[in-house]
Amino acid sequence: DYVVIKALENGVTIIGLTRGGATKFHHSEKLDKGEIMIAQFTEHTSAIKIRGRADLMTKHGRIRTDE
Amino acid sequence: DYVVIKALENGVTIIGLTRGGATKFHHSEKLDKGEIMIAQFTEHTSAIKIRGRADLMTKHGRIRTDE
Amino acid sequence: DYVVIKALENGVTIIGLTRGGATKFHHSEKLDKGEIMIAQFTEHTSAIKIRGRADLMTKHGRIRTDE
Amino acid sequence: DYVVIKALENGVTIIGLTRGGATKFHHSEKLDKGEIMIAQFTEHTSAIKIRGRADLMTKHGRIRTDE
Amino acid sequence: DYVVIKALENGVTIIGLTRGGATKFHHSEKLDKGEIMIAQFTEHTSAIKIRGRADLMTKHGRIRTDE
Amino acid sequence: DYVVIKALENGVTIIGLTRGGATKFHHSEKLDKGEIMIAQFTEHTSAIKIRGRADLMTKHGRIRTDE
Amino acid sequence: DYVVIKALENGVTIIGLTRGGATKFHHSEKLDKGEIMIAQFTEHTSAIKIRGRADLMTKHGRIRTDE
Amino acid sequence: DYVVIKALENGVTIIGLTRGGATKFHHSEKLDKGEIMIAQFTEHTSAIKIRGRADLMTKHGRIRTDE
Amino acid sequence: DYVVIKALENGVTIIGLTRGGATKFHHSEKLDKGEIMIAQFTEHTSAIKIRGRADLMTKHGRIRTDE
Amino acid sequence: DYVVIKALENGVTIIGLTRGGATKFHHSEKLDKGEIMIAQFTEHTSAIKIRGRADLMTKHGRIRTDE
Amino acid sequence: DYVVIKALENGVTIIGLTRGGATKFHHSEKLDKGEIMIAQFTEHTSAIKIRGRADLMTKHGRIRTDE
Ligand SMILES: N[C@@H](Cc1c[nH]c2ccccc12)C(=O)O
Ligand SMILES: N[C@@H](Cc1c[nH]c2ccccc12)C(=O)O
Ligand SMILES: N[C@@H](Cc1c[nH]c2ccccc12)C(=O)O
Ligand SMILES: N[C@@H](Cc1c[nH]c2ccccc12)C(=O)O
Ligand SMILES: N[C@@H](Cc1c[nH]c2ccccc12)C(=O)O
Ligand SMILES: N[C@@H](Cc1c[nH]c2ccccc12)C(=O)O
Ligand SMILES: N[C@@H](Cc1c[nH]c2ccccc12)C(=O)O
Ligand SMILES: N[C@@H](Cc1c[nH]c2ccccc12)C(=O)O
Ligand SMILES: N[C@@H](Cc1c[nH]c2ccccc12)C(=O)O
Ligand SMILES: N[C@@H](Cc1c[nH]c2ccccc12)C(=O)O
Ligand SMILES: N[C@@H](Cc1c[nH]c2ccccc12)C(=O)O
Repeated sequence: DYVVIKALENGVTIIGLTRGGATKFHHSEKLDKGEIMIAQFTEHTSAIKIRGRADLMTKHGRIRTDE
Repeated sequence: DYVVIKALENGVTIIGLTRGGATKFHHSEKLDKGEIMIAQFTEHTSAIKIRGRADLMTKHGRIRTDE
Repeated sequence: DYVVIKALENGVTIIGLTRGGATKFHHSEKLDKGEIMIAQFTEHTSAIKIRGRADLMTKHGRIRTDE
Repeated sequence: DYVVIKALENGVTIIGLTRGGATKFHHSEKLDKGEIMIAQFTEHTSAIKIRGRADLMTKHGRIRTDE
Repeated sequence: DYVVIKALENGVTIIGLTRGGATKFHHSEKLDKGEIMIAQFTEHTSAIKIRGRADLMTKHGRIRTDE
Repeated sequence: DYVVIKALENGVTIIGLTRGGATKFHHSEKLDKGEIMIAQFTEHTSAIKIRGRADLMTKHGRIRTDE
Repeated sequence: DYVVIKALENGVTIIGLTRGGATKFHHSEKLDKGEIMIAQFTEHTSAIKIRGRADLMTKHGRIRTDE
Repeated sequence: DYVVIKALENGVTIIGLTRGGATKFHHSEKLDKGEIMIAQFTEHTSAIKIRGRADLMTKHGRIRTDE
Repeated sequence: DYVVIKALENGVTIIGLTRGGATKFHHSEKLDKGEIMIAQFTEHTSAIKIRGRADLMTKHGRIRTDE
Repeated sequence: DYVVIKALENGVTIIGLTRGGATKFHHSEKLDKGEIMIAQFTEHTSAIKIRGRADLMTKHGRIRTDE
Repeated sequence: DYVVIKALENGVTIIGLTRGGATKFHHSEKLDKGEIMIAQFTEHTSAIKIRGRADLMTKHGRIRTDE
């Protein structure tokens, strides 16, 4: 499955956390205002962290980081 | 499947509990206010515990820790 | 599948019962007021028991232990 | 799949019946008032019997033993 | 899949009929008033017969033997 | 999948027809008024015939033989 | 999958057509008024023909031969 | 999957077209007014053509050839 | 999956395009007014083209070529 | 899965982009006004591009290139 | 699964990010105003980034980059 993240400001960070016995950051994607990232869960990514003002759409509903 | 957790205050803790015959904490992720973690259940994580004021979205509905 | 349990008081107990020919308690997790546990059924856990005041969300609906 | 049973009085009994050519009681779990058991069907349990005042939630709907 | 049967009187009988080339009764479970049986279809049971006043819940809907 | 048949009179007949190149009656179950049979399709049964006044519930809806 | 056919007159005919490179009638079941046949598609039957006044229920909806 | 075709006049033709690199008519079934054919897609049939006045029910909805 | 095409004029053309590294027409079926073709996607057909006035029903909805 | 494209003008172009490590155009289908193409994703096609005035229907909804 | 992107201005960029331990851009597709790209997640693409004014449709809903 995938999630949809839209940056509502510059410098929003989308972090992929490693799948497995350890939990580390393996990638950090910067989004500027108005950019959208559509990201899957994968063999390498089993958790995702979002920093900054963003709009998130998942199968469980829609939520904003700031409201 | 995955769940969506949004921190409503600083220092919210998302704990992954081990899958298997034993149940221990294998990872503890700190979230500051407004940060979101989208976390799957995995080969290593079969239960998740949330401490602190947070908004949780799962396939069974939405719930807040504090209300 | 998983269930969502929110503790409405301190000292709520979430017990995992063993899968297999025998039925014993293999783990007992304490939750304090406002803490949430999201727990899967697993190779080791085929039944879950809840003691104390709690709010439970499952695919069959939502129910409280106390009302 | 699993079912959700909430005890409405003390001494509610949740009985697991054996899967296979024979049908016997392999486990009997006591629930006191307000306790909840979430129980799967398993390799060992293909039928479940409930004695006492209880509230049952399954995928076919919700029903009480007493009403 | 499973069905839910609630006895509305004493002495309700839930009969399991054998899967296979022959069709015989392999088990007969007695339920007293207010008792509930949640029964799966299994390797051994491919038909179920209900005698007595009962409330039945299945995926096709709910029906009573007496109304 | 299974179907639910409730007898509305005595002597309702539920007939199992054989799966395979031939189509013969392999079993005939008698139901008296108020009795319910819940019957699966199986390795041996690929068609079911109902004689007598009955109420039938299937995944395509509910129908009575007599109305 | 299966279909439900209720005869609205005597002598309704339910014909099974062969699966395979050839299309022939392999079975013809007679239904009298008020009788119901619940018939699957099988290894041997890939088409079904209905002659006479009947009420048909399938996953695509309900239809009568005569209206 | 299957489709349901009801003939609204005599001489309706249901044609099965071959699955494979070639597309030819392998069978042509005649339906008289009020007859119903319930036809699957199969190893041999990957397209179906209908000639004459008929009522068609499929998973995408219902349509008549003549309106 | 399959689609349903009803010709609204004579000489409607249903073209099957080849599956694979090349994309060529492998079959062209003519439909006259009122004829219906129900066509699957197959090992040989991964795209379908419609020329002429027609009514199309698919799982994404219904559309006419001419409106 | 497949998508449905209806050309609203002459010379609409439906381009198939290659699946794999490289992303190139492998086919370009021209549609004239009123023609419909129903196109699957395949072993060879993992993205589709549409140029020109067209009406698109997918499982996520319907959209026009020009409005 | 796939997503639908419609460019609302010239020079919209659809970037495919690599699946695997590393996260790099493997392809960048330019869309001009009114062009639509329907893009799958694949063996090579596990995240997609959108730059520029665009309308996005996914299974979680519809969103624009600019509003
Ligand atoms: N490495 C962890 C990452 C993770 C996924 N879900 C989590 C929930 C809580 C804590 C960590 C995680 C795992 O694959 O299981
Ligand atoms: N180690 C346990 C963790 C667990 C999952 N669900 C639970 C419910 C109750 C108690 C413990 C658990 C297991 O994998 O099964
Ligand atoms: N050990 C039992 C636990 C259990 C699951 N569901 C139950 C219902 C009733 C009683 C016991 C159980 C089993 O795996 O089957
Ligand atoms: N031993 C039986 C238990 C059972 C399941 N469903 C039933 C229905 C009726 C009677 C008995 C049963 C079986 O596994 O099949
Ligand atoms: N022995 C039969 C039992 C049965 C199941 N469904 C039925 C319907 C009608 C008659 C008998 C049956 C079988 O396994 O097939
Ligand atoms: N022996 C037949 C029984 C049958 C199933 N569905 C039918 C429909 C029509 C006639 C016969 C049948 C078969 O297995 O295929
Ligand atoms: N023998 C044919 C029967 C059939 C099924 N669906 C059809 C549609 C049209 C004509 C014939 C058929 C087959 O198995 O394919
Ligand atoms: N022989 C063709 C039949 C066919 C199915 N769907 C079609 C659509 C258009 C033209 C032909 C077809 C095939 O199996 O693929
Ligand atoms: N030969 C192409 C046919 C095709 C399917 N979908 C398409 C979309 C666009 C262009 C061509 C196609 C393929 O199998 O992939
Ligand atoms: N060759 C690419 C095509 C592609 C699919 N989805 C995409 C999204 C963005 C960019 C390219 C693509 C792939 O198979 O993965
Ligand atoms: N290479 C990464 C790309 C990725 C997918 N989802 C992500 C979420 C966050 C960061 C990176 C990613 C992976 O396949 O897992």
